[in-house]
Amino acid sequence: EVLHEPKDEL
Amino acid sequence: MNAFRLAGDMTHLLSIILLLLKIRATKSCAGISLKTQELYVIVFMSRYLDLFRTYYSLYNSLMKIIFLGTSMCIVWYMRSHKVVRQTYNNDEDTFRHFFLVLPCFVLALLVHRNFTFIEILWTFSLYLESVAILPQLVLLQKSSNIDNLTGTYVFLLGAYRGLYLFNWVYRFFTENHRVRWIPWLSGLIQTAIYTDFFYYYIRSWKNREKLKLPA
Repeated sequence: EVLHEPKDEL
Repeated sequence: MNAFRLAGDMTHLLSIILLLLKIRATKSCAGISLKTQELYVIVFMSRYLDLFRTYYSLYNSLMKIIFLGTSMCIVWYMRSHKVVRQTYNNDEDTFRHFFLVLPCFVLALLVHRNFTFIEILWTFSLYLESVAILPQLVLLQKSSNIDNLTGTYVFLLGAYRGLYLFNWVYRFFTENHRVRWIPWLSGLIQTAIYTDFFYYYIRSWKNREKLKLPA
């Protein structure tokens, strides 16, 4: 599971 | 990166290019809300703080720098360029930043995922972005003469977050991410705010009439 939210968006 | 996300980013980029084109080519910022543009500078500055902290990709960093740079450039044109600033609808652009910034900041302090400086600012930027268009829409409602570039600029700016909604649905089913209520709901509200504008924009485009929003 991914622990942190992906902040790879703009 | 999926096609929705790319289409969303390109729409966003195109909207900014169009606005800069209008300002540079016509030497006019008539119909553009300085309030909204300043809110966007705040949005980008608070969201892209991680630019020098976390590296995602060259694309990601470049786009962040472009959004930061162009938003500040637009505000500079509207405030300081000796010709452009005289075309600004100062009297009609009456919405107060304060009424949007403060509630969004308080909400970010109350509703967030982690209580850290970066996380609060990131959350705040999403809340603020969702309502940042309001001064612009209010100004358009007051304008009797909305030029094509301004109308299309607002349309593309609204479409960008709508495409992100599809991107989130796609990512939810294809990636192992948890539910992300904060960006999803903010994006949904952001797109919903444009609904009325979309309706009148598409109608005027289909009927080849001049865009006019009912007061």
